[in-house]
Amino acid sequence: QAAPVSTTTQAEIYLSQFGYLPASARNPASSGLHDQQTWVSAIEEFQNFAGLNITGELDAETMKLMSLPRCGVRDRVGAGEGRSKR
Amino acid sequence: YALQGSRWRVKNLTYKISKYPKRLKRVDVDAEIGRAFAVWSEDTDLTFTRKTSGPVHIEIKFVESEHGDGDAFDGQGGTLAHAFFPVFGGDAHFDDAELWTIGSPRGTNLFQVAAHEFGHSLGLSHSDQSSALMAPFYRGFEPVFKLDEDDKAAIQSLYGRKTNQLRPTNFYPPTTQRPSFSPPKVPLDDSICKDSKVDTLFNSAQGETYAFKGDKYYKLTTDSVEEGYPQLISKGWPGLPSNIDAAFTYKNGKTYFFKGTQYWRYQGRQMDGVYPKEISEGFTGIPDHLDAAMVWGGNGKIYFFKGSKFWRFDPAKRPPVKASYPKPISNWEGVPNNLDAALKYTNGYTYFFKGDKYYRFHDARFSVDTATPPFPRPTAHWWFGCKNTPSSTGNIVEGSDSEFEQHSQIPHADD
Repeated sequence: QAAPVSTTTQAEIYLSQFGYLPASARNPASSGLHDQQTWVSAIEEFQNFAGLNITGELDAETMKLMSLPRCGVRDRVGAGEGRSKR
Repeated sequence: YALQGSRWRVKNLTYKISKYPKRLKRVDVDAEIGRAFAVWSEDTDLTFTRKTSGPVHIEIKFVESEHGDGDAFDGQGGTLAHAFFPVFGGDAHFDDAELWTIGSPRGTNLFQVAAHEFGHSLGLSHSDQSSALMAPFYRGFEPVFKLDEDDKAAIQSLYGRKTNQLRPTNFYPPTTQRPSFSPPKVPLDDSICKDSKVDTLFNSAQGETYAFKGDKYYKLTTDSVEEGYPQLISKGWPGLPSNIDAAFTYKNGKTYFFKGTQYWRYQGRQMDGVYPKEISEGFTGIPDHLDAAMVWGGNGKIYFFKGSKFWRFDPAKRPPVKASYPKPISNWEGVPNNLDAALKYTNGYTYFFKGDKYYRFHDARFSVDTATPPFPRPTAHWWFGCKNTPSSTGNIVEGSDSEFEQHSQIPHADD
């Protein structure tokens, strides 16, 4: 069973997996190293994309949506690891 | 919708299921995968042919955990499947730890997930429209499937509209001449034909297209101006001034008009609050006296154009305009400076207008489209249905097919 998202670390991995945070956030050694503004901005961007209230906080509604079954393709294509087409 | 940036050069694609799921019968899987591909051929000329051996465009596998592409599956729930964009091969992988089901609310519906994944295989990214098939989250079993308009627009922007539909027997045959009983409608007030430079063009939330010029506005049909136009802007949008600089309708359904240092917001034809307001207040980081504005189909963000520069505005971001803006319009390959208007049209293409000419922009290639006749083309003929307009680009003959009929063709063989 895939684990639901219930901690900051899991959310961090999720946001990195789907292109909202740099891929390095998936590496346990470097997780938690990004600044607060990057973190809030990533949460906001995910909330905006998913049609949630944009709070910038890892609230229950956000974690609930992050725990839904979904497609494994990144939401933000080209973000994080490389350059976008443009 | 959002496009990844690549697409297949051909429309007749092949696929192969090289590893079947462990819990379903092969014959059932074949049928469901076929149905899932058919979702994308309904509104385009795409065809999908199943092969059982040899090289194919799209290879399909049901696998578990780490399966060779570095993106391991995570067991039941979580990620269900992933697929590669055309530029990366188009293959689709399904997590075989899921309980794949057919026509049942139990488990995970194979057809729905496969149709979504094949959208990626064809070049579509995730949509932020929750009703779209290309939204990333699994919505549970839906007994009646209907492709969302957002998905239709997305796939047609890459592969064009369907051209091979069976026509009713009384349908007149394709011709380069307009039928004599349906002449192009020329506006009764043909001032727009004599001077087709416009102030702005925009789509309403209902998908109607309007052109503003001076104190008048025109409602456009697919190839000309609707009868009964022009009308006065002051009557159509009470409280709105003449000589608008730029306008667009955002995904919230509201239309924004810009003039000088101010902007107005309308819900349909009604002013949506106390306006005008200063652009510097509502659109921080955007200059006044704009040339053009639009919501770009490539990413749904708002773009403003002035002189030789453009700004990208994302209301969800703080600040909404990144420090890296403005950027040169020359980044939009082939688009000129000092625009009059920009429009994401209902056919999925982006259009730029300057003087009496317009440019069609190819979102996926990120450059002005190549076509015959070439762009820029005269706006009067192609947008307002005017006859015998001067054409610096040549080859515009009276009665030729309209701009919009051409979109049902494959744009270019060399894409």
